[in-house]
Amino acid sequence: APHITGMSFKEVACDDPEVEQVALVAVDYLNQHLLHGFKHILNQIDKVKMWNRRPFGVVYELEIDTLETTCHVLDPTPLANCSVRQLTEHAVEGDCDFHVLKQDGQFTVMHSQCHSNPDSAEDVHKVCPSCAILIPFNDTSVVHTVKAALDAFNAQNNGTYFKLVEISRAQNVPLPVSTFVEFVVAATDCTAQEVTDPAKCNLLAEKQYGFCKASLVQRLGGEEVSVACKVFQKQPQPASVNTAGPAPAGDQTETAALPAAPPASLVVGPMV
Amino acid sequence: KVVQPGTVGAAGPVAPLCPGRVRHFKI
Repeated sequence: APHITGMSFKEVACDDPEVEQVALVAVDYLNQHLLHGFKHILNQIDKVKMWNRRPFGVVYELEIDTLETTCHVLDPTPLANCSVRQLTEHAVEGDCDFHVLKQDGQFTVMHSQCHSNPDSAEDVHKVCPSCAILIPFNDTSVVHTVKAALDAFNAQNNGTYFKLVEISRAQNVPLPVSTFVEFVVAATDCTAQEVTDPAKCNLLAEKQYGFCKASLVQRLGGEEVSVACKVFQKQPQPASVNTAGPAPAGDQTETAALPAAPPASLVVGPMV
Repeated sequence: KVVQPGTVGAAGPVAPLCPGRVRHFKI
């Protein structure tokens, strides 16, 4: 291709209304492509450059900071109604680079790359010395708490047997020894009262997910488990899996049991 | 007559274009 002289970008204000619109498109794209964990919300636009694209349109090169919300990516709650995870809950931030094309008034995400990091434990303890700190999902206390919570939930549930899909968050505090977990479950073709071998229970074709929060506290008299789950409406299985579309949730269920991933990884699907 | 340089006809402070506002809190 011939060398094009004069290629340059234009400096734009980060709080420019159109840049904010581009950032919201980018965050929406991020949430639609997250394979697990929680939805993220825009916190700050760090940098922006606007490039003219030949023959038409402009490309926004954007750096944004996001924050984790309390809504899981499978939760149908609109992002606007999701709460930001507070510092006392050990907040997680995301750093993202996006290239967004604007052409004929339409925005198209051309490139995205995100990383996420939890706040440091030291920073959390500065604002809240007794607050729980994030721990890895493969910690034995986490695995034990999730199993105890899921067993308790299924024992109280006369209907469908729910299977673990993903551990989404895990925290602990030393005194009293307590573990707090958040995890995703899915309905199976087994009934909770009759299940003998959970491995033989299959997820329903029309996926029904639930999001659970549980805690396990070590007391003198033994363990105290509490669990609360919110079951979402059934999600019809798409006719064909589009690799560039929203998270193919059906594929996660077989591999995501007791994941050992760090608690704050921002995994996005294939790029366009 | 001595005049402090920069006091006559000086432009006001230019607001930085970026980064933008923090919507929630910084980590």
